[in-house]
Amino acid sequence: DVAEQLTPVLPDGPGEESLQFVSELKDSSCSGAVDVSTVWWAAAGHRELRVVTASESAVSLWQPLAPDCWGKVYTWHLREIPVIQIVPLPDTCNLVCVALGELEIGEIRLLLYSSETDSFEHSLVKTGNIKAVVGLKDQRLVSSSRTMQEQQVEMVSLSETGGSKDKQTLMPPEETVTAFAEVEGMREALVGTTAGNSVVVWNLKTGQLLRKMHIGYSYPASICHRAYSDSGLLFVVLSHPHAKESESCGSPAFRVVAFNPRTGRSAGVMFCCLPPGPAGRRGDVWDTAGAAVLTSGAVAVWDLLRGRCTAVLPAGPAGRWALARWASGGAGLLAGRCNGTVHLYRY
Amino acid sequence: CSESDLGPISLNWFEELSAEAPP
Repeated sequence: DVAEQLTPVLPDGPGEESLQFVSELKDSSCSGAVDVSTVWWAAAGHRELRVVTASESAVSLWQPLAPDCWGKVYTWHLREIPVIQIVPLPDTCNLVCVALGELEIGEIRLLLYSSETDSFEHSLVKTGNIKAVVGLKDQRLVSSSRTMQEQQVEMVSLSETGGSKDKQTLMPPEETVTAFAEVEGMREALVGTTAGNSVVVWNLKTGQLLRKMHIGYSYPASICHRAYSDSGLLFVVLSHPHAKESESCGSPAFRVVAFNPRTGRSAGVMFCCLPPGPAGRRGDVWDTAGAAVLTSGAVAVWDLLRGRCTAVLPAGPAGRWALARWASGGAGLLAGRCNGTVHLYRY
Repeated sequence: CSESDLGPISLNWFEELSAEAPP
């Protein structure tokens, strides 16, 4: 039924860009999947893409053994505080970053293999009332945390051994930062969204807060996913988890907004709608593709440049999808069910 | 979107804003 309902939103059918099933990974010991991701892992002079799965109390690393066959390499048990999410570290090898907490993130940990002790370990990177965290290229991690009095925004450079090499304090905006996104192709630029529905821009090298630009009142509580700088404009991919469905344009899943950082003015560029009916949940963006799990248990994929839905994974008889994440380096889409099943699709 | 909507555009906005913003 779900597939039939969703078919009309794909004007040209699934087409070339539809998802091709590659392989399945089944974690029979998983009692409730909370996140899935990929990590580059180097061992014995060979670098490969591995899958990372997380439940509240354990994070597992999976290795490709043969076509369509995954084997669990190791499981880190984290029993004191529940795991909330895996924080992807783009281009980083042999390091998995996880956020733990109850309702909010209380600590960030690195999971790694230590060749010195020939064992898998985990180390604490940060504690506090952490509101947002993002992993950036070159093993950098930015987080915002809040005390009663003030907000702290900080970037740490991570070492291969799980420590922090270097720290840079970023100037905090007055409003709480709710999400960060790296700016494609600009190593020293970072954008964030705030609780007051603004986009802020930092210089990561100097820690300066360069600009605060209001998004507008139409879509409150916007979350940034990705940004691109082109022709003097900053294009920011936003999602609106709390936006209401409207008759004219349906429920917004992702919006691409162009900001002129010089003037602070903005204009909507592209608008991706959820299929009629189902509301959206967590979304993920890679390059110019967006994916989100719908409340119906289906996964929808959008081409953010053309503003159209390009593929839908219906919930199907095996169950509802709970997670949708893009794999590193364009390796495809990971779709996960609560029971620990993960499907890898080529996109 | 046009320049009239968004105001004057600068290709070096990052460097310019970094030079103008408080350290």
